[in-house]
Amino acid sequence: DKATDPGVPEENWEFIQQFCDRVNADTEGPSLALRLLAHKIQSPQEVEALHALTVLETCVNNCGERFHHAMAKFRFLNELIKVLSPKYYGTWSSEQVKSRVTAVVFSWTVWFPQEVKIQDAYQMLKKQGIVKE
Amino acid sequence: TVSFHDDSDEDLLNV
Repeated sequence: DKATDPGVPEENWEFIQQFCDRVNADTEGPSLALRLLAHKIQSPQEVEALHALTVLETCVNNCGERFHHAMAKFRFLNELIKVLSPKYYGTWSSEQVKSRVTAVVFSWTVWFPQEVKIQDAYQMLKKQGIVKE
Repeated sequence: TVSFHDDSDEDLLNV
């Protein structure tokens, strides 16, 4: 909650670092963190969702292979897809949140070309016209 | 502590 506090417009790097440390300290850390972050990224409060995306990207950079393995599952990718889809939360989330989610998934297709599920998820979004460019 | 590693997954959501 402290790492994604919507009452604070600036990123709080100290709390973000503490979040990453806890992810790394626990065997179940990556899967638990991703469930929490998915929930926050789906928040209708734009600042909370944007903070959660920053935390997610920081974890991708700092939490290593176990985190990458968990985030490359459809279980988590589906939660990001829901933010973009008008059938799910697409009408609640702001354009800025949606464009950052799209950019994050696209960047993973580049940085993790071996993760087939990320490629599948992104191709599906393009095929359905949800990602246009 | 014994930890159960769940390696299962869901299907890709159809939007």
